[in-house]
Amino acid sequence: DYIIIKALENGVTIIGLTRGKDTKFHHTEKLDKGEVMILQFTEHTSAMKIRGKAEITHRFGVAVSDSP
Amino acid sequence: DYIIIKALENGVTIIGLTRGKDTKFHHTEKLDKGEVMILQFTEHTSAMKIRGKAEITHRFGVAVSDSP
Amino acid sequence: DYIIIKALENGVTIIGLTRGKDTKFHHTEKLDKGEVMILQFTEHTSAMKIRGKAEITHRFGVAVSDSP
Amino acid sequence: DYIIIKALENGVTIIGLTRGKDTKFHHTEKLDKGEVMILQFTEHTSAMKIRGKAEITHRFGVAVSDSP
Amino acid sequence: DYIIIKALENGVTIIGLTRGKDTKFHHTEKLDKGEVMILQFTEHTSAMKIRGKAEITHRFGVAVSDSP
Amino acid sequence: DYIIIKALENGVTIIGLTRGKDTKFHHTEKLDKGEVMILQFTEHTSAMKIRGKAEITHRFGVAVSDSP
Amino acid sequence: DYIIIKALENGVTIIGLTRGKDTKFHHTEKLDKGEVMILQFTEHTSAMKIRGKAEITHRFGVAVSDSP
Amino acid sequence: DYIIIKALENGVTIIGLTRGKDTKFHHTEKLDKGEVMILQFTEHTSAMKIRGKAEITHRFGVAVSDSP
Amino acid sequence: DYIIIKALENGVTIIGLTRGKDTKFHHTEKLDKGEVMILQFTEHTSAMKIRGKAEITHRFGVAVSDSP
Amino acid sequence: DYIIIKALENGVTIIGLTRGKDTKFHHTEKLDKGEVMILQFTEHTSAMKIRGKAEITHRFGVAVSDSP
Amino acid sequence: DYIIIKALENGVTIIGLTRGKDTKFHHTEKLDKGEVMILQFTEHTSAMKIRGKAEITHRFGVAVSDSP
Ligand SMILES: N[C@@H](Cc1c[nH]c2ccccc12)C(=O)O
Ligand SMILES: N[C@@H](Cc1c[nH]c2ccccc12)C(=O)O
Ligand SMILES: N[C@@H](Cc1c[nH]c2ccccc12)C(=O)O
Ligand SMILES: N[C@@H](Cc1c[nH]c2ccccc12)C(=O)O
Ligand SMILES: N[C@@H](Cc1c[nH]c2ccccc12)C(=O)O
Ligand SMILES: N[C@@H](Cc1c[nH]c2ccccc12)C(=O)O
Ligand SMILES: N[C@@H](Cc1c[nH]c2ccccc12)C(=O)O
Ligand SMILES: N[C@@H](Cc1c[nH]c2ccccc12)C(=O)O
Ligand SMILES: N[C@@H](Cc1c[nH]c2ccccc12)C(=O)O
Ligand SMILES: N[C@@H](Cc1c[nH]c2ccccc12)C(=O)O
Ligand SMILES: N[C@@H](Cc1c[nH]c2ccccc12)C(=O)O
Repeated sequence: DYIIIKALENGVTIIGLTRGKDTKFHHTEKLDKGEVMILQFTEHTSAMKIRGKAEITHRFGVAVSDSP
Repeated sequence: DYIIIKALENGVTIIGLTRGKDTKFHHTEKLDKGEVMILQFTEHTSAMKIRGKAEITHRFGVAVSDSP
Repeated sequence: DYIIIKALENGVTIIGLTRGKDTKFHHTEKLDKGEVMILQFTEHTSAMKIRGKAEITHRFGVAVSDSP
Repeated sequence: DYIIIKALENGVTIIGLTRGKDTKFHHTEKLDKGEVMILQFTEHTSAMKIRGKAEITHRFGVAVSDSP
Repeated sequence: DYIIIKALENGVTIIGLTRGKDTKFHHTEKLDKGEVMILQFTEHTSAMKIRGKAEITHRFGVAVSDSP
Repeated sequence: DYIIIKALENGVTIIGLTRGKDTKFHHTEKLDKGEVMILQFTEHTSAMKIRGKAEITHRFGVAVSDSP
Repeated sequence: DYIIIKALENGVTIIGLTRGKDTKFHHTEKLDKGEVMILQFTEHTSAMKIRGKAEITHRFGVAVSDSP
Repeated sequence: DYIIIKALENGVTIIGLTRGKDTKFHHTEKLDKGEVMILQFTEHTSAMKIRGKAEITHRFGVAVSDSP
Repeated sequence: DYIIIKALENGVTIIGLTRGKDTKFHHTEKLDKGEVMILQFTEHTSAMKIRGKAEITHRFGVAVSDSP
Repeated sequence: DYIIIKALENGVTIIGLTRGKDTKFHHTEKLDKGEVMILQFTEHTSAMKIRGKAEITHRFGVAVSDSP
Repeated sequence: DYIIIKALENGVTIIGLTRGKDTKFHHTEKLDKGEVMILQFTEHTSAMKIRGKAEITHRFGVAVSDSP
């Protein structure tokens, strides 16, 4: 199962949170405008946080994150 | 299986409750307005509680939490 | 498999009943108006009881519990 | 797999029958009007009996039990 | 997999037949009018027989048994 | 996987044929008019034969057997 | 997975062919007009042959065999 | 998974090809007009060849083979 | 999972390519016009090549190969 | 899971890329116009590259590759 | 599960990110305009990043990446 993220502006960040007892940020991926990423949930990633303006496509539809 | 949460105001909190005999809060994630999170149910998380104004997309549709 | 509960008034309670030979209340979660919870059935929870006014979304649709 | 029961009157009873060679009543849960319960079939419960006026939602639709 | 039976008259009987080489009646459950039962197929039950006037909901639709 | 049989006349017979190298009749169940039976395929039953007037509901639809 | 066969004339035959390196007829079942049979594919039966006028319902629809 | 073949003329042949490194004809079944066969893919059969005029029903629809 | 090939002209060839590190032709089957073949992917066949005019039915629809 | 490729011109190439830590080209298959190939993802092939004009049918629809 | 990428301009890059505790770029594949690639998620690849103008077909629809 994966999600698709398209950056709608520069500097969008996708943060992977650790699976397990503790919840920490284990990786941050920066995207420039127009770049697309496809990311799975994995043995090490059980949550993701998206900051900045991006289009997020997932199994239930599409969400758009805004920059604060 | 994951859910998608988009904060509609600052200070939205997502609480993870422990799986197992005891039910405690093991992690709280704060979201600023416009941020989006995607969270799985896991070996350590069998329930979630959302406070503040947010849009919650799940397998059966969309729920909107309100701030008290 | 999870269900989604949105409290439509203060003081909604969600009770988890134990899985196994005996059936007891192992946890009660209180919700304020507008709060949303997502809860799985688990190794320790095989039934739930909801009191107070709430909207309960599940795989077959939506039920609304009323306060007595 | 679970079913959802909403009590339409006070005093609705949900009876769990034992799985196995013998068939006995192992637990009876009483519901007040408006209360909602969600119940799974389990290692210990392979049949349920509902008495009193209630709305029972299951995978094939909705049944309404009447009080005798 | 379960079926749902609603008694449309008093004295409806649901008979469980044994799984295995032999086929015998291992349990008979009597229902009063309006009572609803939900019953699984199990390790011990591979066939059911319904006598009396009842509405039987199953995966392929609804059948109505009549009293002789 | 089960089938549902409703007897449309007295004396309907449902025959279970043995699973395995040999094919024999291991059980015959007689139904009176209006009685309904639900029967699984099992470790011991890999074929069924229905004689007399009955309505047979299965995964692909409904068949009606006639008496010779 | 099973198929349903309704004999439209007397003397319909259903032949079970053996699973394995060799292909032989291991069982022939004769049906009278109106009789219905439901037959699974099994450890011993990997093909079936139907002679005479019959209605054969299977997962992709309905076939009608004719007598030569 | 099975396919259904109805012979539209006499002398239709269904050939089973061996599963494994080698591909040989391990069995040929002859059908008379109107006869119907239902055949699985098996441990020994990973391909089939049909000659003569026949209607072949499979999971994606219906094909009709012609005689050369 | 299988595909269905109907030869639309004489001399259609279906080539099976080996599964594994190496990719070679392990079997070529020739079809006359009108003949139909049904072929699985197997432990030994992970790709197929079709030459000549044929109708190829697969899980996503129908393709027609042309002769060069 | 397989894909279907029909060459729309001569000299179409299908390249199989190795599964594992390294990503190399392990096999190149050349197609003449009109030829059709059906190719699985396998233990040795986790990506494919198509050059030249071809029609590529996959689980989400159809793509058409162009020659540079 | 795979995705399909068609380059809409020269110099499109597809980056594979490592599965596991660390997240690094393990392979970059360059595409010329018109070339199509089909790529799986694998034991070594749990995320992909696409730069340049390309059409990305996935299970939830189609995304188009732009060059910065
Ligand atoms: N470490 C947590 C991360 C997490 C997943 N879903 C959550 C929901 C709420 C809070 C934390 C989480 C876990 O694997 O369970
Ligand atoms: N610790 C509980 C948390 C929980 C899940 N679902 C619930 C429903 C009601 C009450 C508690 C819960 C468990 O894993 O079972
Ligand atoms: N302890 C019971 C709880 C339960 C689940 N479903 C029920 C239905 C009826 C009564 C009790 C129950 C069990 O795990 O089986
Ligand atoms: N003890 C029985 C309970 C039961 C389930 N389904 C039934 C149907 C009919 C009669 C009894 C039952 C069993 O587990 O099998
Ligand atoms: N003891 C039989 C009961 C049964 C199930 N399905 C049947 C169909 C016909 C006759 C008997 C049966 C068995 O488990 O197989
Ligand atoms: N003993 C046979 C019964 C059977 C099942 N399906 C059949 C089809 C044809 C003839 C016999 C059968 C078997 O288990 O295989
Ligand atoms: N003995 C064969 C029977 C068979 C099944 N499908 C076939 C198709 C063609 C010819 C024979 C067969 C087998 O199990 O494989
Ligand atoms: N012996 C071959 C038969 C076969 C199946 N599918 C094929 C496709 C092409 C050629 C041969 C085949 C195998 O099991 O793999
Ligand atoms: N031997 C290769 C055959 C193959 C399957 N799919 C492919 C795609 C491209 C090139 C070769 C192939 C393998 O099993 O993997
Ligand atoms: N060797 C790589 C090939 C690959 C698959 N999907 C990819 C996506 C991007 C880059 C490389 C790949 C692997 O098996 O994982
Ligand atoms: N190494 C990471 C790569 C990754 C997958 N999904 C992610 C989401 C966010 C950040 C990193 C990732 C992992 O396997 O889990």
